Amino acid sequence: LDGSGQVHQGFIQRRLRTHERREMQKEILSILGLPHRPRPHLSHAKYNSAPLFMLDLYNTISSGGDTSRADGASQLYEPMRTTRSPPLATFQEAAFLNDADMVMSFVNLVEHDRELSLQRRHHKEYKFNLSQIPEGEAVTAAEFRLYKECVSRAFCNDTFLLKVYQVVKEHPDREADLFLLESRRLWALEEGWLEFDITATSNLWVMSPLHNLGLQISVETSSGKSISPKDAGLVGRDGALEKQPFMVAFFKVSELHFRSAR
Amino acid sequence: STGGKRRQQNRNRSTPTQEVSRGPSQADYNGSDQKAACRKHELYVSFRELGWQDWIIAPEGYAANYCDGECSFPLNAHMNATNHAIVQTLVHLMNPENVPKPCCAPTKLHAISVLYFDDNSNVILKKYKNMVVRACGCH
Repeated sequence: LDGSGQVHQGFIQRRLRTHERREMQKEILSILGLPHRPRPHLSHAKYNSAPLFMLDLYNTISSGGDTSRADGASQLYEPMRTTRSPPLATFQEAAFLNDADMVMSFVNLVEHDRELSLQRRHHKEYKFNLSQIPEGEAVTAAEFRLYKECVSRAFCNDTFLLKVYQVVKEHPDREADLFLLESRRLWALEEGWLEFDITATSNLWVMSPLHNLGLQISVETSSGKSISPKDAGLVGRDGALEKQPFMVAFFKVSELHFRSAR
Repeated sequence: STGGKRRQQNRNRSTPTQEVSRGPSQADYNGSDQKAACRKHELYVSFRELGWQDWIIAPEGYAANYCDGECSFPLNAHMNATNHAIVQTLVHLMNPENVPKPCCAPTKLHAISVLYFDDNSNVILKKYKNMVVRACGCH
């Protein structure tokens, strides 16, 4: 149909045959730069924090004069969007976004807590698969995001010390070597998303996937006692889906892409 | 530069130069020919119709659009004709068998962003440059 709803004279109206439809899909996938149609496992993933965060970024772009429709999100996200507040994407993300050609969120792959040493029994592990990043994309910024809930049973002036580590090396007979990325003091009553800059770590993981051994966190009380992150209000796997920890990375195309001849 | 001698030859060959002299007027383009003039046509690529809602989160589709129509003399009847298109038309009129008319092609393209899941259920937000035809013109 042309703009006025009239059937264009040059076209024959007919339904596409199955193989034609498949070819058409293949062509559009090619335009999107994808070798095949992705098959995500979406049992819970679609209500997870990462897609909601990404949808916020998408809407930020769309409302900024992009041609794609801001209301174009699939209906399955609508109920979640209306119940969620405040928006996940901050001004910092908006700044990263302006400079980025691609943004990618990564779900935490750790499904079960491992038996760690007594000293690290409260540590939590996080792993992210950065192996499917298209060639030529360079990380310009990356964040590890954790949600902290208010710990109502604590006193107002109680604080916790949260430490985020990069796992540098694993050993079969002893504890893994950790590199402290950041330590941050948290108020017991504060609530919201915590963002940790892991740009350098992500770059290392992209360039050298063998070094991608994940992250660990630990929490201490103000008196130096190690406690479970859950006791400090940090949401883990058993928490709400929209508050699950995840990682987000911003990419810039570092080289020109030419679509190969087909 | 075509030179006086060559112009003379063309005149003797008749057809192309005659076409110049009796080229369609602005009024012609406002009438039935306007339909065939180079312009943007809407074409919506629906990800929903393709059954891709399980992996494309947003948008549901996008107005890809396309350009179609004739680029005929005089070019001022066509919006967005490039300067080069005018040269192309003149050369075509002088040598219609060997030199094609200007093409009806996009003169303004815009980007879209697509939000989708990959195989690992990670989410990708990617900006695709030059995906949407905003304006067509003769080139």
